[in-house]
Amino acid sequence: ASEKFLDAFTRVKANFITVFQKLFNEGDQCDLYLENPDDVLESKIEVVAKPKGKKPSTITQLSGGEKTLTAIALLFSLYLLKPAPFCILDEVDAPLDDNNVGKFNNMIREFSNNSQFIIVTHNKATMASVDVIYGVTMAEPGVSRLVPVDFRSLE
Amino acid sequence: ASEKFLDAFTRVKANFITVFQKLFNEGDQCDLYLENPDDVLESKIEVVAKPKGKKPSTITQLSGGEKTLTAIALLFSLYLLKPAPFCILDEVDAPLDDNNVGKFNNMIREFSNNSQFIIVTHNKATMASVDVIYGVTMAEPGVSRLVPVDFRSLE
Amino acid sequence: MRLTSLEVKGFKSFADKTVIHFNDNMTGVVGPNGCGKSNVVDAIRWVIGEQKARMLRSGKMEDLIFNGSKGRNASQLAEVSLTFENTKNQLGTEFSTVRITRMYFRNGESEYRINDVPCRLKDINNLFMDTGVSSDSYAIIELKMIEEIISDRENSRRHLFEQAA
Amino acid sequence: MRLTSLEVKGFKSFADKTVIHFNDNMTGVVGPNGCGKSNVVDAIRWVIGEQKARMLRSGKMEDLIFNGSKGRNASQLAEVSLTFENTKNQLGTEFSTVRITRMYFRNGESEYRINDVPCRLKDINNLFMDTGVSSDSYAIIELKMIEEIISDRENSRRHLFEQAA
Ligand SMILES: Nc1ncnc2c1ncn2[C@@H]1O[C@H](COP(=O)(O)OP(=O)(O)OP(=O)(O)O)[C@@H](O)[C@H]1O
Ligand SMILES: Nc1ncnc2c1ncn2[C@@H]1O[C@H](COP(=O)(O)OP(=O)(O)OP(=O)(O)O)[C@@H](O)[C@H]1O
Ligand SMILES: [Mg+2]
Ligand SMILES: [Mg+2]
Repeated sequence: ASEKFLDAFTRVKANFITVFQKLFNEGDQCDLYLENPDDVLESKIEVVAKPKGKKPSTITQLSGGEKTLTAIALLFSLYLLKPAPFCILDEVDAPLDDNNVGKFNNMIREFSNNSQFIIVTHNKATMASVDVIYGVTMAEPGVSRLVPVDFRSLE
Repeated sequence: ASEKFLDAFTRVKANFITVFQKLFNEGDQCDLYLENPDDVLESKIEVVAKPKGKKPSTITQLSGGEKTLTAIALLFSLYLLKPAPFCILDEVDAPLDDNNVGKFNNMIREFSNNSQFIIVTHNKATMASVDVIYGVTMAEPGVSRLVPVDFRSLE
Repeated sequence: MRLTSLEVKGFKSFADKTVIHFNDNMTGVVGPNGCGKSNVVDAIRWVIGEQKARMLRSGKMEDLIFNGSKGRNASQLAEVSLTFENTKNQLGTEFSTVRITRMYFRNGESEYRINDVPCRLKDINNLFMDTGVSSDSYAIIELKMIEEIISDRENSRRHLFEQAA
Repeated sequence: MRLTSLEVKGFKSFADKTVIHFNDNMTGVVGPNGCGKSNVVDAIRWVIGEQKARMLRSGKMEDLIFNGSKGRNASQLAEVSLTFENTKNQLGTEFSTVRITRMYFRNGESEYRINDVPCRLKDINNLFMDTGVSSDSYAIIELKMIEEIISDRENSRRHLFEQAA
């Protein structure tokens, strides 16, 4: 059991570094390690993230947007280990600036060759990057309905 | 002490109803009440929010945007009781759709006759509604600098 | 395995039967605050087996049933179905099209079905075994999870890891 | 009372002396993720007296001092000053312009000043008595507070209420 875990851990770590550097910048330092390597099956998983030129002592010092990208990098590195047939993202792009929304959407576009993505968003750039859009409305107060949406007339 | 508190509570409640109906819709039901009116100085403060046509049993059932607007309505109703000389808002508009960002900015504009507002945002509509904009950049990696910004060339 | 459609009726704010098709690789869901977008996400989490009302932003399972509005009475039943194509034979069954259904009645009874045949929750869990599909999977990402992962609240990193390993 | 300017040097990511003027009623602060916007908010919370490093997203007070970057060494001192016009005589002093300063040295020493005269934290707190200005005031609103107010974590509604009452 611990061999299986260690093997998976090493692959996720490699995925994490690749995804992190795509979302941040080439060459940015990041790492995943086991807090207590002697107890592989119980140990906490530690995350190190040092975006361009910064030296945060822990990831809690990162900014809102940097925390979001770091957490997404970890989730996507797990996804790359075992791609789920579909993924759902609920307003995950909200804390990101325009530049990072672009990188994020490009990555999802790549993954969408393997899996289907359902993306809830208020961000216009994200709306422009999906294949089809459903609008949810409450024309009748309190009752939700779905309408296929023509992108040009949104919100 | 409890009279003073009750007097303040009644005024905040009245403010809350006014602000809530401006951010949501005229006539939407909302309320503030003391969970334990016999113990005024220790009692928890309960919030009721029922946007147009809905019957949420508690405010935790509201949507992300509705929770944000409800919490803002409470904070602003405290502000109206004792207007602080300045207010700082850090990306509070992120969960809001375009329509609610508009209502939110209009309200701040009204309050800004009494107090100064410092607004951190990624939202273009909010950027357009402030008087002056400062851009923060890290041209040198890891080192923040401030630059006055010409609105047209943003992000 | 490909998602083809989600049918929702009487679940949260979806009083009437509503269908969303997933024919494309990237489907966007948009709309004003409070219109019901996250309720669609809750419907998918619920139909694949979520047991804790708290994970569906509710106090008890009964809160999942449409509780009425200005012009409508409350529903008596919440019903959600999710249909897949079993391409690549990933699912633990030989059917080429699989439709899972979950129902919850106001009297507290609940029912699961696979292709309209009543079954147990265990059968639905077996169906998705080893596909990465589960109600607390790393593949359903909400903003609230970001803070939990960064501060590793309740050892959430380890928990997500074990879903994938 | 009107804010006129904030000066930051060696505080978090602001290695060099940086000044922001508040001549208008609504000042916007914009920029890419991680550039230092929320650090400006932390600087204001800190200079008006915040004592808990946790409220400034830090483990210990030393984390507030610029800790270096690729091309620079760490600073030895974090220094922030906030200048006000004492219009309407709201502040507990007869000066028409008030400048509060807070410094923190790597050796753990900290210093407070009002108009460049050393003083205690208590003097700064007295200055703002009854104005609604405090480091945990209802007037400094971040997204994280929204969830705390909705779920009333640690009785936060009551706590905010008492600031205003
Ligand atoms: N059982 C129920 N019956 C009727 N309405 C319900 C029920 N449960 C939740 N709702 C309503 O659904 C609404 C929330 O919808 P949801 O959270 O999906 O919004 P959203 O589209 O995600 O909005 P946002 O953009 O703000 O996140 C709430 O207003 C809530 O009152
Ligand atoms: N003591 C310090 N020395 C140097 N840099 C620091 C220090 N403390 C924090 N930082 C850096 O400041 C950055 C965070 O800045 P901040 O949180 O202000 O970003 P932001 O502009 O608010 O971004 P976002 O839009 O993502 O919220 C982090 O990258 C962090 O590494
Ligand atoms: Mg939502
Ligand atoms: Mg920030």
